[in-house]
Amino acid sequence: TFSPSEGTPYLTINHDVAADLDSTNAFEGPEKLLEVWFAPSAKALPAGVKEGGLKAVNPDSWTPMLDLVHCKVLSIINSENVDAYLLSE
Amino acid sequence: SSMFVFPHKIILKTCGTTTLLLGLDLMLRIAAAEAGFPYHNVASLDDPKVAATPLRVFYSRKNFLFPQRQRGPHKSWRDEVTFLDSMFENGSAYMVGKMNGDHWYLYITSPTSSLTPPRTPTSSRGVSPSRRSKIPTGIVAPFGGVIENNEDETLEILMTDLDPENAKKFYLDEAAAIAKEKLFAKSEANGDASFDVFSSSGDCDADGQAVLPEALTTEGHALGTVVSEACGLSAVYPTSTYPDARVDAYQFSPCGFSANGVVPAVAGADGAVSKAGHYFTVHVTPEPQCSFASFETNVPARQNGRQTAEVIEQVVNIFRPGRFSVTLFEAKGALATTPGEDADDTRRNWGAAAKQRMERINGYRRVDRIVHDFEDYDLVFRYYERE
Repeated sequence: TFSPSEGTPYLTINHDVAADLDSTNAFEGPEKLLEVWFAPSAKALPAGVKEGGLKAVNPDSWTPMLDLVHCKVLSIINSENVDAYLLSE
Repeated sequence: SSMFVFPHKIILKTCGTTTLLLGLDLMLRIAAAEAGFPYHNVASLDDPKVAATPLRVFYSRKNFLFPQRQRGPHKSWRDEVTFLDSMFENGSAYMVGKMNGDHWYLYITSPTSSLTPPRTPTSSRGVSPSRRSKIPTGIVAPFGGVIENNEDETLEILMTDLDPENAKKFYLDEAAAIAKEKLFAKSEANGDASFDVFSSSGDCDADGQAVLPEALTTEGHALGTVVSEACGLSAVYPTSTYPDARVDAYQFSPCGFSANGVVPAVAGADGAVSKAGHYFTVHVTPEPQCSFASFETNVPARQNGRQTAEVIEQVVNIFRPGRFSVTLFEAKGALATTPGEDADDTRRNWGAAAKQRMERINGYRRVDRIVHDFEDYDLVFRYYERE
């Protein structure tokens, strides 16, 4: 079992989604970009917010939201200050 | 498509006919219900309409190539603004660039709404989405409404009309061929017996040639890594300079490419290390009728002395687009100064040098430069065409 040391980014691949992905019908290049801030910085989370803020949310919790968007999680890089989700479509 | 989750903010960037804005309601609910961020739109966390109160919302995109094929609220900019206005107070919508050419749209909420007291919570049960109370933004007491992250700097390069030869790298067949070439070269350098790709299976074809494990030449992540290296993307933030950097790339079938990079630590010119959560992301659609590539990063260019123009040239050289736009969002007061140095002077001097450098991207003519002075951000939009 691979146990990354603290602070080292590590990658998790969702093989169930990544294995048979077909993007034949993708056609539109330009993306839509949404950025939502809930606090001025990671060090200034309001009282009552869980430690780690949004990063403390279980990754599975984002799945229903991403279903509405029509994206699926292919893989995730977890790191100390940001988690990067690579998505289908 | 990509999503970046920080403790205090979330970035979602989606391609194709995705319906990004339809996920916004649930995103705000998760922020309140599962992360514990404050909410002001309903009386109780048990209310299914609960939505965390954002400090600030940005939504942007380039003009679509095929707007008629978009779905939900994305069929037009007007529809998107109507959707966002129905959710948030104090939103402003902008169009930047040539109306009859490549242009870029931005919707931004104002943090000054923190001066507005929150509305009395009302139950939204039984109220249609178009009539329910809007979600206030910017209410972030007790620490004020202004984004204080003075490192915040986002660069986005949107490229169209990619060079067909360069775009070939982002097709699965081409990527698989490169992967095979690299693996065979590596096996020759190491000797077949010592190269674990071959020695682990020991498979040979009828001619006695080693057979590559299929996954290494077809699996999207494996090929994505190959493409990242072959196209030069891995060299934009190389591990020699950023040892903890990690790239996660995927080559889609039959074509298309996405990559996320995380750069945990960025050393500044003064030796100070920033660990604010830096990322970059790349998305490529290589088909000639709609070729497009985007690059976005929040790795601060000024902090490590590396000029934004260098990053732009490096990225543009990967794709050789016919035209591209650059948007640079910078939090005001973002420029670090040494003690005794006047911040405004530093900003002016640096700004003048950077502006000059940005005017000359090798092989391109800068057509437009448009500056927006927002309340706590500066936005500079530039548009270039191949000479």
